[in-house]
Amino acid sequence: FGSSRDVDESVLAELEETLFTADIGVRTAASLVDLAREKAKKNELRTADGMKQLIRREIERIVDLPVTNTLEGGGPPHVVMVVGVNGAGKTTTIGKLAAKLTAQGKKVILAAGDTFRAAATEQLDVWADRAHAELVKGPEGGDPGAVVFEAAKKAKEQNAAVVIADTAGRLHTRAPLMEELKKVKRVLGKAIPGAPHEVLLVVDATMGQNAIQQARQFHEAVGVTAIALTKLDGTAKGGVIIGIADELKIPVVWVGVGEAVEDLRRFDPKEFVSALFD
Amino acid sequence: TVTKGFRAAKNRLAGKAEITPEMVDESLRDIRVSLLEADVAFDVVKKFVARVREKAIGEVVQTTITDKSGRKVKVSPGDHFVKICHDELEALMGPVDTRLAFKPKNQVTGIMMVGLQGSGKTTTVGKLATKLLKEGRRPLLVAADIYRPAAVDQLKVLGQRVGVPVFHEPGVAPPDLAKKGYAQARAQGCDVVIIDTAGRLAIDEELMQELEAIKKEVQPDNTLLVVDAMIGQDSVRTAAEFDRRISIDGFILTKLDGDARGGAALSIKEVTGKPIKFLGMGESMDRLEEFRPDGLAGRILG
Ligand SMILES: Nc1nc2c(ncn2[C@@H]2O[C@H](COP(=O)(O)OP(=O)(O)OP(=O)(O)O)[C@@H](O)[C@H]2O)c(=O)[nH]1
Ligand SMILES: Nc1nc2c(ncn2[C@@H]2O[C@H](COP(=O)(O)OP(=O)(O)OP(=O)(O)O)[C@@H](O)[C@H]2O)c(=O)[nH]1
Ligand SMILES: [Mg+2]
Ligand SMILES: [Mg+2]
Repeated sequence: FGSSRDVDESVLAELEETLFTADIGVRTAASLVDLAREKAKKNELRTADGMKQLIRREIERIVDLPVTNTLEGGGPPHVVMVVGVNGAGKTTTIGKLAAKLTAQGKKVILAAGDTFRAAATEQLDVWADRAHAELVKGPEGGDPGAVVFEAAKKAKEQNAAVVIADTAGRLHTRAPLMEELKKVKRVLGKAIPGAPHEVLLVVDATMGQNAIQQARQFHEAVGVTAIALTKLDGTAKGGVIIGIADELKIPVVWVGVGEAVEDLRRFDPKEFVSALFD
Repeated sequence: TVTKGFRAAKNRLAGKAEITPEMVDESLRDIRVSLLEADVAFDVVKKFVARVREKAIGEVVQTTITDKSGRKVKVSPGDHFVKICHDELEALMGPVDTRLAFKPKNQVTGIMMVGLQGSGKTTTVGKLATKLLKEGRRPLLVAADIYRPAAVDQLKVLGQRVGVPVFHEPGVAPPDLAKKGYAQARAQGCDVVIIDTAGRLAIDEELMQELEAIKKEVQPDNTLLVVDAMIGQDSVRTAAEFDRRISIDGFILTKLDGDARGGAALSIKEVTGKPIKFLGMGESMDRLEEFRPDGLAGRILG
């Protein structure tokens, strides 16, 4: 935006395009553009730069949600259940989280709760090695509940600090698979009272509006406490999390910025918003 | 309002004795919202709406159309508007071309699968192998993802399930893996090689050069971009860049068994001109369908 241009309809149209192409979503984008238009009418907003500032502050306000504990606070062991649709980046994110924890000297147990997909356990096994975490696995095609139960039991016995349970990718439209997820959650609760203390929904930053529906359904099924937004190292902006924050009040806590073990950062609202406008 | 989009547009025009251009424009606003919510790329929505407007202003106001057999028929304006939208969307996603390019039977045909991380390439390689087996061909899979943990294992498991050989050699770079894969195929009497590559960002220079190198080495007859149907506005950037760098022959849209509207289907076709060949409809090896525009058009319009 030419920084000192008047806030006229062409500037608002440009704003709308920026917001839409960041996957912000029609409703949220429309309300942001309306806000800018109202302020401009009342002469509270003079320049395109001023408009940009207003919108950035407003988006920051929406996504800057309070974060309760992440990776600690529950148990011990603190139990994290990782969920999300197919290919979002769950297994990779678990590897990165485990490495962060072991680097702090904490003992981490990983549960290979994806007993369905080809070589899912082998994949998590490599990550467990990289992160110096222990892996509890079960037979392929076996009951995921049994694997996470085993992992929770082991964590208690060994006084582990954290258990992270991987689950198979699933589309929220598959009711039996969502039921399976609820069952895994119940099993964790039976093994360790209060578990899972954290339910981390992994959202792929390249996703469009369907991510909001994903968040709704997973939240309804198992109560999502936090989001890890992956693949933000690409060209996608991950704007869908703004709609998710606005509607469901679920905070983004982690951001994936690559495929290597160190490519994980804490979510920073200011950084996220400024990248939207780049 | 909850029922926005296509239905709202249709209802606005239903039962009206006459339709003004203003009413068409109002309906097109609903359509625009609906398409954006369906993840159709911003610029593609603009183009589509302009095209429909042109047709609609000309035709809908008349409410008498010439049907397929050349007769003049009276239709309700709402129904005709709906028909224009549907037809235009189908036309934009077509023409249908789900064929793969095959070499003569005594030679090895190559299919190279590329795409962003997690889009469904490895799974789709298994599905394609299943389909080709049914058609009497003899596929061999090349595990050329040397980065992702257990990617080779994953393809080997799928190969075993489907009943096709999987070629991999540790410590060999992907272009050479492809070349050796072809040699292996010839040695084993296989007539199709399907190359599974690592997920990558279109902006990753090094990895895009790797794809160029694989392509230069074996010149696959088919280069297919695998796209997750849930993808948002990034579909256009990604498809355009992959096509620009390595020239895509067609697309496969995966995970359509969810409730994503799949607007990317329209965007990627519009931006590259390349056809959508197949649709992934689930995780098991039999869940691959040939692309048909009508089902997808209805889903995108909403
Ligand atoms: N560029 C990039 N790639 C990522 C990121 N996170 C994960 N990936 C890649 O995305 C692909 C899928 O990751 P997985 O960890 O297997 O995803 P998943 O959710 O466990 O997949 P399923 O278990 O099959 O549902 C892999 O190629 C990862 O390397 C990220 O932050 N950036
Ligand atoms: N529901 C559904 N899941 C699918 C479909 N196609 C693939 N998947 C799942 O999506 C996830 C990712 O699939 P992969 O085949 O590993 O994806 P990929 O593109 O090879 O991933 P990378 O190699 O890491 O880039 C897995 O959980 C698959 O089972 C589909 O059509 N429907
Ligand atoms: Mg996984
Ligand atoms: Mg793969």
